Amino acid sequence: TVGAVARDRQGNLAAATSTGGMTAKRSGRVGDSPIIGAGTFADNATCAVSATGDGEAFMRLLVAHEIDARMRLAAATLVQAATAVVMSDLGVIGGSGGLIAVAGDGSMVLPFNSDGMYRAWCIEGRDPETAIY
Amino acid sequence: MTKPFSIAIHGGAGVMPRRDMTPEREAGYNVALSRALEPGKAVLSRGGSALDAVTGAVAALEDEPLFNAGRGAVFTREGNQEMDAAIMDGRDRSAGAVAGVSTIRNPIHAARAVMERTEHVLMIGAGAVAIAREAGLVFEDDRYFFTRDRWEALQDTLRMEASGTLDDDPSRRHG
Repeated sequence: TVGAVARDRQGNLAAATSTGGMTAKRSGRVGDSPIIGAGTFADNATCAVSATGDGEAFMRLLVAHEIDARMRLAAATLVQAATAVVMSDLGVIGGSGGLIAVAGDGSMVLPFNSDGMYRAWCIEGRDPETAIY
Repeated sequence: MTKPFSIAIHGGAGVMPRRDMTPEREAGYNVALSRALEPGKAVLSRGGSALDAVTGAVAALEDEPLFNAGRGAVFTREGNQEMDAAIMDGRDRSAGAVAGVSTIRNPIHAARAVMERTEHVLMIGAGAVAIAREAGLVFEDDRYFFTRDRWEALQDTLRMEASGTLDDDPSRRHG
């Protein structure tokens, strides 16, 4: 699975995700990537999210929308909301994986509860960075 | 007043175990990530939209055979490839998604076509492919999407299932 989130200079947010699914999946099985609110979500008022991992767990938790809801209804910051969902809630139902997210204020978070992730990011005025694990 | 742009990309949850990650492989992944970040960063640098930035970044990741999407997608147990993609615009919550598609070079472009050319959000299979054709998207045959590593991962998985030794290795499951 691959994905991207961005905030442009006008403050607008967007998210995109694409995947081949899981090796040896049953034909017709669909994971969280194309499910809006599970693996992909964006709203200027809160955040943009793209997720990757155990798709069924991300769908059961509606991970991306859960982060949006905590920011919108409980005044959580993006870091607080995303960290709680990925590092706590996801593990409770046995899901592994992670996500990338950016908020309307430009803050960014890249949490995961699995062994590793492939990541790259760039904030205007700073050098781009890449990271594995 | 303009704000500083920001963009992040991910290449999936299927990171191989550290013991298998040679310095050469790690360098290859870092190069691929940097290359995939560039189109989105370029869009934002010239004042373009977040929507165009994520579209460009994900299309670039789909073109990289190291990652499980587009070229380099994993195989189903039948030996096919079924790809899914989604996009969402934070300005107005418009969204588009496709599921279970094949032969579309960049499924993210198909997701965007669903968002921009239909009143729907999620389309699957033949209907999604038809929207992609109407939008003039690029199609490829199976050879384009085939990668030896993904094929061997499928064979390994099927063998392990048959012998009752299937493990939970995320690098094989998620590519």
